[in-house]
Amino acid sequence: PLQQRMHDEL
Amino acid sequence: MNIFRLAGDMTHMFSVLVLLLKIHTIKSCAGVSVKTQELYAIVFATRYLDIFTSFVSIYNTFMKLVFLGSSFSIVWYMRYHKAVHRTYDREQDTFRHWFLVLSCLLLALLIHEKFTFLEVLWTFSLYLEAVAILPQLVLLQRTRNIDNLTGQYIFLLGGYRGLYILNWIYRYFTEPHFVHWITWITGLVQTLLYADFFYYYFLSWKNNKKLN
Repeated sequence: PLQQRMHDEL
Repeated sequence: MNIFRLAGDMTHMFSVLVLLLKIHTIKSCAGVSVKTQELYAIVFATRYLDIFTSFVSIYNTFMKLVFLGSSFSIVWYMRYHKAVHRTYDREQDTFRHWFLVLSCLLLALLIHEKFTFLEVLWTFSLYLEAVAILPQLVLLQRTRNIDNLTGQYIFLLGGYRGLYILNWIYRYFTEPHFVHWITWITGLVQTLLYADFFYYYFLSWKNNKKLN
């Protein structure tokens, strides 16, 4: 999910 | 978090701090494109929207603040600080970067993973980051030469992108379903834009002559 990706990488 | 990702983030942080320190200490932004800096400020503003709504880690929040703070202060220095603004090369830095913003926005409205506000803006920031260096590379070619700090800035930016690609390769082989086409394609396009700069940077370093 987007939330995960937004946290995942800068 | 793997070593490539960490090295990539450190290289990226170092690149923006090198540029900020250069502008702050010698009070000059000669050879620097304010349009590229404005594009990066927009990239970070539209990508780090979750900075106030969700907390992941100190590292994550700290790095986002560094990138937001440095890009906005570089733009502020180049636009509003009298001494620095005087050294800004307005005649040469004429890339129509608002067209880049518009086309990336349209593309994000067309191609994204989910049609939500955050997702479209996040995808927009990926597209914009891929092309944000263009005004700077065009300015570089126009001014025919480059002072070493700006060269180092671009070199480090390219290094950060290269390390991120290694990070994605590493994660692809270590995490089962790690597939993000949009992130990968935009990251690859961005890194390719640095390719010819790296070529000339390496040549000038090898022949130990000024990069032009």
